[in-house]
Amino acid sequence: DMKQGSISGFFAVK
Amino acid sequence: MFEAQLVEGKTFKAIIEAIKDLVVDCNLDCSEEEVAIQSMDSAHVSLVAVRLSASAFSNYRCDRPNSLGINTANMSKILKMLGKDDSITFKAEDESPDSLTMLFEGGKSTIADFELKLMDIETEQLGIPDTPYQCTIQMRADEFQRIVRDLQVLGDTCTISCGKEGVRFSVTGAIGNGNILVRSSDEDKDKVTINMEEPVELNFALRYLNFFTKATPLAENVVISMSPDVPVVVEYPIEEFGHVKFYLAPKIEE
Repeated sequence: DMKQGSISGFFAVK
Repeated sequence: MFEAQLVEGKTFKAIIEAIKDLVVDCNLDCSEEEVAIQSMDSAHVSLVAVRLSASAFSNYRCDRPNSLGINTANMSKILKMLGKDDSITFKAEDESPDSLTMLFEGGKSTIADFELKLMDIETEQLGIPDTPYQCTIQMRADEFQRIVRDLQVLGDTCTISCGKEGVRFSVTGAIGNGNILVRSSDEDKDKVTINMEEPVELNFALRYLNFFTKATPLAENVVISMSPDVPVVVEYPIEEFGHVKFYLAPKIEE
């Protein structure tokens, strides 16, 4: 099974 | 004071139509250089980044940076009243404005003005690193739309693999599986350009890719950029004036 990644896991908050 | 006229008002309408299924509320961040939107969808799976440079507007005045918080569904309701050849003039006060005024002007005899109530939206701005991608694919936007729409009948996850022979879109589902291979082509009518440093293969939710293709009316071509283990970028350039970019986090094997 595949798990959906989160976009906030890739880009840091400014 | 923020005041800006967009001669082709339909461009702004197409931007709102492209993002409103993903983004409920967002800020129009107005500065001397541009009008920009950055927002994640509510599930924080994708990110929308819109840019319209000041040069896209025929008159542009922005005395100080300002964030105008809009509800995209309400903005869309007002834009339903835009004539297809109308210009839009935006006006807002400097200090925490309550509303955004929009004038729609078409023929010489009619001017419509609307006020959209604004709201305070707290958002976290994400920093997107400006790094080169391993694979960049440029293809017709309507062809990309057709591919993701067609593949959605088979399953909910699309594997996009960019390799030597081209770009393969694959779906495996309960009823069967399908592959669509797009190869480089110099033909004017459906030119496909693939730049590849290293092969890349990633899995994405078709539901989101379908949301992105709502931006198809904005651009003839779409640019898809991928690197291993990072979000894909699906970019719809708006002539030389800006873009709508969608970032989508990949699905990962558990």
